[in-house]
Amino acid sequence: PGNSIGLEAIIRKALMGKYDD
Amino acid sequence: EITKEQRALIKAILDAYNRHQIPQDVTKKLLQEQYSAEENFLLLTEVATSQVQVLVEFTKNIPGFLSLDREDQIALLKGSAVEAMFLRSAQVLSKKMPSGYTEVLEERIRKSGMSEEFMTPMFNFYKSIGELHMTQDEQALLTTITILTPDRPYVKSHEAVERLQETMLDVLRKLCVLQHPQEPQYFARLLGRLTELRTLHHYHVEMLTSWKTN
Repeated sequence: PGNSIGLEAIIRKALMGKYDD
Repeated sequence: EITKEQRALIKAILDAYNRHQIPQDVTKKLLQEQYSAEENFLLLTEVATSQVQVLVEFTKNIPGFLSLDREDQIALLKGSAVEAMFLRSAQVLSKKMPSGYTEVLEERIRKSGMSEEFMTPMFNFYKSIGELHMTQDEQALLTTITILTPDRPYVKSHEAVERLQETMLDVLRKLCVLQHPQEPQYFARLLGRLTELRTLHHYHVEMLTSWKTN
């Protein structure tokens, strides 16, 4: 998660409520 | 004195904090003793990803957070994720666990491939958090304050974030006075941990950079 692109992707997805895709 | 509104705020944050924990099937895997170096790395990655998801779910429920600018929400989460994770890990490790669990967890971290010079300040931090014996509401509020730090990179509405953080700082300060009447320095000690977190964050960035170049 220190990888900024990976981290941002996880955050954006989770903020939009899409956990499982 | 804590106002009625502040009580409601503490309750909302505490409920969200307790509701959003790392799933048990993930934590159970952490305690299995047999694993290869590769399995260990993959599992720690899974745990870290899960921690970020839990962090986002918690943050969404912090009163006022979703009213901030959308890109600022992302900037705040991005800027605080590592610190919030250190804080959550410290709390997990400082809980009373069945004998042997702490050792298994520590062993995993020690075998993760990170350098000794990073691990020492990290374990020192975990220890210093444990010594505070924070209550669950104090932990939840301290995490909230870490997330709502206005000077993260790319935050545009600095003042809106600052206002929200000030609200949380005021509540935590009052809570500390109430819950630790014998320790007038308790609130200051909690804030001191935020400085320590910043330092760890800095080490973490350095460590990642050295991993990438190697």
